[in-house]
Amino acid sequence: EKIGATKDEL
Amino acid sequence: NAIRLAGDMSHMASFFVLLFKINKSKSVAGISLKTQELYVLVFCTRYVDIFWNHLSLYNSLMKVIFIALSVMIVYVMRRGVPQRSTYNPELDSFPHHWLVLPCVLLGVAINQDPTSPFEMAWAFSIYLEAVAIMPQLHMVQKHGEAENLTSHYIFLLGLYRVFYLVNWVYRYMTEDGYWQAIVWVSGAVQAVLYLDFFYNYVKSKQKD
Repeated sequence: EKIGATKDEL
Repeated sequence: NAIRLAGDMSHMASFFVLLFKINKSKSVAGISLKTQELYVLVFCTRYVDIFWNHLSLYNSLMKVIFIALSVMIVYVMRRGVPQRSTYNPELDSFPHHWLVLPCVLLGVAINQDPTSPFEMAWAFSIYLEAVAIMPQLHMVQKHGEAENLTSHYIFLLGLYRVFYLVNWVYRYMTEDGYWQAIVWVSGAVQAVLYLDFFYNYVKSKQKD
């Protein structure tokens, strides 16, 4: 799992 | 991508529909203050990284907008004249503490980095967002039906979630190694909560 990968979503 | 953008736009539209409704009708009857306060909590705990994560102007700007609009809605519901006198606390009776507490525990227990308080807060906000609509849905059920604009508001929120789900499938297929268990499971739970509402919404639109 890419840590923080969804931090580019709201 | 376009699907994700569509999700963000329906999410933003939902805020404006709700603000329009409470400004135009001067009434917050049928709107759950608990759900709105949970959203303020969701955005404030998720977007703490606004101070150090600058991925894009779009992202930072949207974070500010989401926090500002959700705070504005709560402010009008609590302080607005005459709106505050139209709030029905007796219908807004969902035991919301029972939503927050498990989400806190889950956020502390299951997150992307157990050493980081930010990741705990972030995971908490993902879990809480999944269930934050429940007081509002409960209120609609108690009321029997929702006003048109209120139902449009809930529909847009559900639509936003559906767009995000499709966006995740798209990203999984196009981005190498893109895989997000926490958001996917929570997002799916969130979408399921809207199913009954969607069904009734479409049915009543067909009748119209």
